[in-house]
Amino acid sequence: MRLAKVTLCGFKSFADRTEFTFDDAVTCVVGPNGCGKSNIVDAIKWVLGERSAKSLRSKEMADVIFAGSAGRAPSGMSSVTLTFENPLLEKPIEPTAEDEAISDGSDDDGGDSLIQRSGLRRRPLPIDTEIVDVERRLYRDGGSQYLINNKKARLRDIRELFLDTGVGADAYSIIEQGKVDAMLLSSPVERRTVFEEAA
Amino acid sequence: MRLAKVTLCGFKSFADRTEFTFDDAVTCVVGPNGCGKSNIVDAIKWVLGERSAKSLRSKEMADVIFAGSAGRAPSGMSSVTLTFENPLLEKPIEPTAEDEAISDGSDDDGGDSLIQRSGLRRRPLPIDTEIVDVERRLYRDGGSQYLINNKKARLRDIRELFLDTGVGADAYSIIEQGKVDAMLLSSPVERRTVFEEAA
Amino acid sequence: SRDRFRDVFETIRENFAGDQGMFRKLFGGGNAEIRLMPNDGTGEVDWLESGVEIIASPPGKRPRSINQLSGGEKTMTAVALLMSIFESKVSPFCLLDEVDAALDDANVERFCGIMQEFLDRSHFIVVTHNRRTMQFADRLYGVTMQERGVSKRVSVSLDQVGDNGEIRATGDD
Amino acid sequence: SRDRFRDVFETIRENFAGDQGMFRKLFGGGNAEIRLMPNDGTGEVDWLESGVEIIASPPGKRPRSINQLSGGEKTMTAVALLMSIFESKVSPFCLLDEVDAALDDANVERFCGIMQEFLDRSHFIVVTHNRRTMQFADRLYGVTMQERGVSKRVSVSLDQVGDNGEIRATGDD
Ligand SMILES: Nc1ncnc2c1ncn2[C@@H]1O[C@H](COP(=O)(O)OP(=O)(O)OP(=O)(O)O)[C@@H](O)[C@H]1O
Ligand SMILES: Nc1ncnc2c1ncn2[C@@H]1O[C@H](COP(=O)(O)OP(=O)(O)OP(=O)(O)O)[C@@H](O)[C@H]1O
Ligand SMILES: [Mg+2]
Ligand SMILES: [Mg+2]
Repeated sequence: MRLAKVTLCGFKSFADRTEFTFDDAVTCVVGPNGCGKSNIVDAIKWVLGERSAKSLRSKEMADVIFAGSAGRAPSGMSSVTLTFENPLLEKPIEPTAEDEAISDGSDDDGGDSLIQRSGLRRRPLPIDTEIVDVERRLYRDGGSQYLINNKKARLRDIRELFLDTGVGADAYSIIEQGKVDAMLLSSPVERRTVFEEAA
Repeated sequence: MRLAKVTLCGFKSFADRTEFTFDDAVTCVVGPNGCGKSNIVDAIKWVLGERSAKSLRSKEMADVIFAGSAGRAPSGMSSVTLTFENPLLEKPIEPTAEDEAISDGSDDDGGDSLIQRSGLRRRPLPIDTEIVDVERRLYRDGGSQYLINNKKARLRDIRELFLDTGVGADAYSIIEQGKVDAMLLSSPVERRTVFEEAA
Repeated sequence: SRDRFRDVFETIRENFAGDQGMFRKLFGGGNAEIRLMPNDGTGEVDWLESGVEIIASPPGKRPRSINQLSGGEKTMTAVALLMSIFESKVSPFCLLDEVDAALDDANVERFCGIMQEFLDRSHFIVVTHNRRTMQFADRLYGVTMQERGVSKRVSVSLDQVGDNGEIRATGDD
Repeated sequence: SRDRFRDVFETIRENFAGDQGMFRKLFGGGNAEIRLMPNDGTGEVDWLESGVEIIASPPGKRPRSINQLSGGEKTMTAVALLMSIFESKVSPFCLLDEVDAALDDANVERFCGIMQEFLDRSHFIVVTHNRRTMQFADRLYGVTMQERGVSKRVSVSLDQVGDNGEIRATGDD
């Protein structure tokens, strides 16, 4: 499973729809100070379910919507989409005990759950499509949505989708600007959580 | 009044006596990671009276003494000297009310105070010598000393010497590695102290 | 969950501090140690509660706690720890924002060398101002604000990038 | 002491946020504001107690609180504040340890330009890995550990320094 692309529209300084594809092993993002490089990192954390405005360097969540500039009016909505490749596995995976437990629970609320946890898993993500699009939207009036392959979802579904993959808003695999030492400098007990996450 | 030179001996990674003279307007210190550049900044803070080991990146004060290396034994003492030029002023300065208050107090303990606060001031620092050497020493057995022009002094004397000059261990004019944003990111009340210091 | 934590902890510790571990690779030698801190009262290690302590000694130096390392040494130790965790549980992508800001040339080389080891299992998205890191990349994206306040993506080749991340002549997308 | 604080505060505010102030010089335009925060209860400003708030808007951007600026913008705003305080009360020397780590080329130029304004009143001791900052210096000192674990000072000229602070051929002292 690979992160193939990120699409930002109306997110922070990205007023226009902008796509970044990641077809290569190493992709570098460069540019002068204040141009929007770290906003891309914020965008990826946001769509993966980040709920704290502070950890997106904002006062409140509405601050992620393009606020206008000298020549442009503010946007009415902010949207970020992550596109993952989800190819067929050579050998399907047996469901773990955890998978069974989750799939029993999620049918309760009757949602036609997009995510198929029970039964053999034929792809890295528990959705039977070649491509998986995960989107988050926020409207000026405060309304917000998550979408998986263009179908309405909840934050819980996003979490379930990525369970055990190492992908998440506060996963160890996202290091924000100026925070590389944070893993070392936190207290011994906080340091422990990084190990727990990997467990 | 200029900082003309700093001399380190047995301070952190500077096992041997090492001098850095600052005759030019801008002096740059360069070199690979971990070679001792920030130790020079720690040394200058230390001799100006820094009392917190933590703000010298150490667990306890004895950690500033050269701890030995693959090929060397630990040092028994750590010493840092700052040398200031203290030329005659074109026009002597009248003592301020603060000066009078301090000079009245300091005679109490009978120290032949090196520092002359009362009367006209003929040089930037209240000592009547062309050069002023300020030294701090720490011995492995825990003994420590301050010296001004090679005469024993106390931390109070160091503070008094530099009163109102903007020179000090936690002055705004020393920015440690990674702390340039600290002035901005602290709370509004902490930010206030920087302004108070300059007052 | 206690056993699970214990297994992961042991794996990461080996990945980090072992003879062929990430610490020695990134520092070209030296030693490191990760251990759980025994409980003050009982002196026993508690797999479910104890905090984690890291001791590092760069080559030729005495062992020191993390706070006593230099800026660059801290960054390299943090990268070594990150890559040790990565080795025990790779994530599909790794996003690094100016992680190389404090590093000198030699350390930037080693940093790129370590990323190299993971290219068969994951991919990296790296924000940087450092030319050497840019040279390591397969693809460069420039982000500029030709229109003030509005970010735009431009295609960039290495020779268009200045010493510290400036994009000289923009290639329009 | 209240009046004294008030005077200094007004001076620094003017040095920082005025039309010819440090903020506009370092950002080549834009606006900044420093103000005392009124007390939650009374809504009054208390010269002896109130905290200080800083609002900054780089050119062409809307005013934002400090946290919403980028890494490089924060550094430049902090340097502008430092130099504003410096202007109101110069200290005999200024010691900066890798202050330019997050800056791109254009901002490093402006940073050097600001230091230039103070050379008649003070002198600067700057630790840096950035070649452009080194070029600005009158004198370079190299610090190396030829003997592992022991720091030594070497004389260095600019052409001996690599892209990121490495000292190539050492000139003995
Ligand atoms: N909602 C918003 N609308 C418009 N612009 C925004 C919004 N939120 C943040 N910004 C702008 O984005 C800019 C910050 O961008 P970012 O932090 O990504 O810069 P950067 O490229 O990482 O720079 P550096 O190299 O200094 O780290 C700020 O100047 C801020 O004004
Ligand atoms: N008491 C001591 N005795 C010997 N060495 C010490 C002592 N205290 C600190 N050191 C060493 O000094 C080194 C740190 O030096 P310093 O922080 O000055 O490096 P630096 O040149 O600033 O590097 P960077 O470019 O990474 O910031 C550490 O590696 C540490 O081992
Ligand atoms: Mg950034
Ligand atoms: Mg340093």
